[in-house]
Amino acid sequence: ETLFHSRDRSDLEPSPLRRAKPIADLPAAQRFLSKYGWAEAPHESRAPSPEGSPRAALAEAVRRFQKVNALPTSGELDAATLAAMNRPRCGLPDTRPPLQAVGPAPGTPTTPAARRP
Amino acid sequence: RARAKRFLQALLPEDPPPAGGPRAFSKKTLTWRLLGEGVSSQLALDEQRYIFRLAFRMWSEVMPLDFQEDLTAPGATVDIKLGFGRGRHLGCPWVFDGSGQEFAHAWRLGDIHFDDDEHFTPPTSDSGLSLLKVAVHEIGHVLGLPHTYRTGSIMQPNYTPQEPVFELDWSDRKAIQKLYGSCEGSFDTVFDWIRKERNQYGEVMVRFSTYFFRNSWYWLYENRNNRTRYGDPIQILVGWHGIPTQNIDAFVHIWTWRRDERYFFKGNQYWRYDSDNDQAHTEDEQGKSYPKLISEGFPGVPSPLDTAFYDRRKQFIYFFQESFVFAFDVNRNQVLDSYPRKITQVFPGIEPQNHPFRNIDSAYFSYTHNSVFFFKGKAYWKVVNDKDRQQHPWLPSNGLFPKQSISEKWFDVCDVHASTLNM
Repeated sequence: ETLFHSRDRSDLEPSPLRRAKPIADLPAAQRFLSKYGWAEAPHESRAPSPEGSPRAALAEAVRRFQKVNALPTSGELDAATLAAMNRPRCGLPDTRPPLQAVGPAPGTPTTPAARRP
Repeated sequence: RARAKRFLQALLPEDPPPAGGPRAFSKKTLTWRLLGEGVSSQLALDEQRYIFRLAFRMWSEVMPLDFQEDLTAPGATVDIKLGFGRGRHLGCPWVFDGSGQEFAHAWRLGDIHFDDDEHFTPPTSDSGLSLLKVAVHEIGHVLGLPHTYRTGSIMQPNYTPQEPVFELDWSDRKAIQKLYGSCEGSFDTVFDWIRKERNQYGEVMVRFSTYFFRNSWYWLYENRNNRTRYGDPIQILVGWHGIPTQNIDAFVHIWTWRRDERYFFKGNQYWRYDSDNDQAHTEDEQGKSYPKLISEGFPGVPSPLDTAFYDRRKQFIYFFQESFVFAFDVNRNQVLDSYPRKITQVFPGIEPQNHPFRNIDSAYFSYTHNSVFFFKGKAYWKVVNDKDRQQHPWLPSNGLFPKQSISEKWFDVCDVHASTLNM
């Protein structure tokens, strides 16, 4: 039987064509870059980025994305870059963000339990 | 959300699997199924299943794994489950976004989901998203491949419209073989098939094709492209008419100024093949029917044979059985007096212990390499030729170089699951 997720089965109804929300602004682009591994999500950053301020980190992430997509590496979310983000694609990440130096706070004991799996 | 992220991070490039888990399937045959609750509303069910069957077969043509559709086993035992869904779908934590952008996702060693808000189309269509291409990509993830931006790779994250010929290129093949190894295995016989064609000027051109036979199927090997023909293997009974449909022992092409005869051998019999009509002769010029007994057509030659090859320069056929070789003079129609001899005597190893010794699978003269090769198991030994002796006069005549791996010289000669042989 076909699965449904709404009690009234309204999600099975033929729906008008649902379109993905275009990536057209900074927050959407940030979500894109985070989702596909080009940048850390802002709330996941635990230490200062090796690239400096969040703005600089974003620009660097955009540049990395632009480079592999054969776009001018301006670091700016220009029309061509946004168009590349809106292309049909697989939902898996492409890469992972640059490693960040995460160390214990001063005075924090390092135990096996404290280490991340 | 955290669980979904862990799943996706497991597929990042150059990343070890989570918690030291496996990077690849360890089974040789994987089962798959299109979920009944996950059938697309856009294509006929049979068409969806055919496309997935083809997608899996394309991978099995280049790796030592094959795939079987399983419609009956309990769902939990099926290795790879595929399904279509919209938005929140199939109990999956990762919600599809509607038409555009994300079209599918997959889990390493796991399942594949397709966004049914996308316009998936069959391979013959030049619009929409080719379901075949997307499926091949997602299966790549299931097998353990990450995204790459290399031009021509099927693992590019973005969809590119399907070219007229969509196949797995050299780098994709090597990437998957890095995880699963190359295809290996013994062959029944290997030979070059000569054909004469006339070019646009009416001149006769001689071309050849290389064939590998194993069990009941065969591959045509494209030497210039270092791979088998797309879509191979094919069943012997489909491509060769009138000869045994499996386990051929040997093939010989007697080619002189006056003779052009091609023979297949199996058991104590042999068949002559008519190249012009692409079928075995039913009878010879005297009206005697084929197949004939080897003992009658080649007196002094035993059967069953391991293999044979024709030496054009000497005009001998070398027949091999166990540890012996028989040199048959095609002009006198008899075995030379000094034969049979030990294979190790006639074809001595340059390194004495590095030799097949007996039960050679196939003796193959390659026009590409202008050399004879002995195949046994996964290995081959190259026979010293004139050019080798010009460069290294100390090499013994007809000596055997140390063994090498067949899969490192003839690439991607891979089995597929029997259920996909007729695609």
